[in-house]
Amino acid sequence: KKETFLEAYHAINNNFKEVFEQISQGSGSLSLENEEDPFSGGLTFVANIRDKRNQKLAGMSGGEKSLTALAFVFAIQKYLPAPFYAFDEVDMHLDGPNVEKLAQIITNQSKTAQFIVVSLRKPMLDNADRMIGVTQKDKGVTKISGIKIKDE
Amino acid sequence: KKETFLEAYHAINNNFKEVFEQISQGSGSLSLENEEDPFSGGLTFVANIRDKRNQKLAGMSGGEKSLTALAFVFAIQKYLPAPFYAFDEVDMHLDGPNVEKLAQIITNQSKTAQFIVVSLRKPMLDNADRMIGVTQKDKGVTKISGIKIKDE
Amino acid sequence: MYIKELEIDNFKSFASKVNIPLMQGFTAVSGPNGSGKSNIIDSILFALSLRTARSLRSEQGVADLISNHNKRNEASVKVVFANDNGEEFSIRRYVKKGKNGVQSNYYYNDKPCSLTQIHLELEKYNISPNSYNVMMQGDVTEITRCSAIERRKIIDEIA
Amino acid sequence: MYIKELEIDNFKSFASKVNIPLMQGFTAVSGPNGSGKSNIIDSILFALSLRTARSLRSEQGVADLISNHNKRNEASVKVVFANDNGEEFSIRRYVKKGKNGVQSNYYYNDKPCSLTQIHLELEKYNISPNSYNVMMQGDVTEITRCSAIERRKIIDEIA
Ligand SMILES: Nc1ncnc2c1ncn2[C@@H]1O[C@H](COP(=O)(O)OP(=O)(O)OP(=O)(O)O)[C@@H](O)[C@H]1O
Ligand SMILES: Nc1ncnc2c1ncn2[C@@H]1O[C@H](COP(=O)(O)OP(=O)(O)OP(=O)(O)O)[C@@H](O)[C@H]1O
Ligand SMILES: [Mg+2]
Ligand SMILES: [Mg+2]
Repeated sequence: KKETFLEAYHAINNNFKEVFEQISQGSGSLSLENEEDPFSGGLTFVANIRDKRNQKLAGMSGGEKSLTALAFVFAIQKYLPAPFYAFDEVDMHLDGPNVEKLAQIITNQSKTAQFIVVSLRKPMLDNADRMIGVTQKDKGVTKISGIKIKDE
Repeated sequence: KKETFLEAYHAINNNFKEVFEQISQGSGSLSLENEEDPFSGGLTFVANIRDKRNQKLAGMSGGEKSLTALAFVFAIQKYLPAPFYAFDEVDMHLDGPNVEKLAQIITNQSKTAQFIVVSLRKPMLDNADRMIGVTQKDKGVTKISGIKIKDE
Repeated sequence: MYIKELEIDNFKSFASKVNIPLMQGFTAVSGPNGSGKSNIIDSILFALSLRTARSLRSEQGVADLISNHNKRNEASVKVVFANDNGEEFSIRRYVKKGKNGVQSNYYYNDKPCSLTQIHLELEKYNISPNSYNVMMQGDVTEITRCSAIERRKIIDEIA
Repeated sequence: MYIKELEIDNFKSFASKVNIPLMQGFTAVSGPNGSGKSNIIDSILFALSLRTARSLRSEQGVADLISNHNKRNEASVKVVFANDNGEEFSIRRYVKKGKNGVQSNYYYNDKPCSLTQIHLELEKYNISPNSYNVMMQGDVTEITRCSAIERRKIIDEIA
């Protein structure tokens, strides 16, 4: 049990280091509170966005926390790839440039897996291969208003 | 104690009805779980956005919940006006048109009170009287990059 | 392997049968607040039984997932998967409100089957309630908000 | 009555003394993620003692609010209020880390005073920890996420 946990942990940690650097220009890694007996402690992030030093997770900004969490999600996906991914407004806390960066990462990943991404942010919608428009008819009934294919 | 509570509750509820209609084109009100003995129960929202019927708070969308919560905040403000208001990304869940609508409400309120609003959304920034730019120097030190006054 | 089509009938704000064709690659979904975007993602989680009804924002359980726009008392969502060779399979969940509460029925390629069979089939493709391939609204914030122990448990489930 | 100026010194990401002039009406604050926007709002909540250190995202209490960009071990935030007739008053909070932990000192118009005096002065203008005039990142979501009892308590405090 400990072996299989540590094997998964080390693989996901290596992925996290790679993705975190890509998504935040900083450096970060996962960290176990008790490496000897992982099940008696928790898992936390030791991560510095950009050129910041000694950042504490609790003190990070909303956008910085989102980037850290997203790096973790992508790290898990690399370890355990699924055929499809569905993301619901994961770009909500991000500023324009970070939305664009995230959209690029999704575009790359979407070469090997299907991505369905709900978003209200323009940089995300602009990067997609196609867009499904959703609207509401009277009394709030959902209607699919169309599918726009991005011209290549 | 019950009297002062009910006096505040009824005044805030009247404000809520007014603001909720303005912000969501629907109709809504506050509701006490136990009107006879308010302190033994809680407070909930009975609100329908637009022309929807029988909406449950739990089933509302992220944006709809935000509009409902914001209507409550403005209802309290009307009852107990403060000299300044500071809002940190309260428009995060809202689509473009709803950000615009919220910005108009803030513009109106800012005639009688000071509003300091942190936002990443263009419709909100476009409506402000002025904008304070914040950026980070090396190693993450905050620098105020300037104050842009909107030309009238 | 990818989702080729969703068939949503009387689920939440989808008051009548709607077919949503999907393709491989990167598909964005957008529209006004409250229009039904998250309900599309909820419909996938419902059909594949990847989340409980309560986490699909329905306080009274599965019954709240049936559209309140009419009196039909039933709802159904079908997910059609396809692979590059054109082979397909589908998973469908149908619920009906009766006198004794709500009954769920599961179908694999339109033939009745058990929930366990659905989960076994999905696990072949690394799809499970803990696979972190579906991030609902607010899930991202939860990863940094939860305790370090809860975060470790994410790896426990995957290992 | 409005906030005319903030003087932030060695608080969180403000590693040196910064003056931010403010005006009446509607002022927007914008900038990249992590640049320090929320820290400006935190500095107001800190100076006026409207929130605990923990709710200002500092796990280790007030000590975490002092900038880690240098070894100064002190931080100070001053809020200058003004009214339409040009009358002004200021509230300042200064903290210093010593051997016995962190010491907070409060000043009204640059003269030392107690926290109680600060709260009494602010209550004249309906500014209190429960006045709902400051909404931090995520507070809006909390109003619909919390229990009905907690929501009622908001009115209890105001009444
Ligand atoms: N059982 C039901 N019957 C009918 N409508 C329902 C039901 N359950 C939820 N709804 C409605 O569905 C709507 C929510 O849709 P959804 O959460 O998908 O919106 P959204 O497009 O994601 O919006 P946002 O951008 O604000 O997140 C709400 O208006 C809600 O009242
Ligand atoms: N004591 C401290 N010393 C130095 N820096 C600190 C301290 N406490 C917090 N920080 C830093 O302040 C930054 C957070 O700033 P803030 O939360 O104001 O960002 P923001 O502009 O609101 O960003 P967002 O748009 O993502 O919400 C973080 O990078 C954090 O590491
Ligand atoms: Mg949604
Ligand atoms: Mg912030």
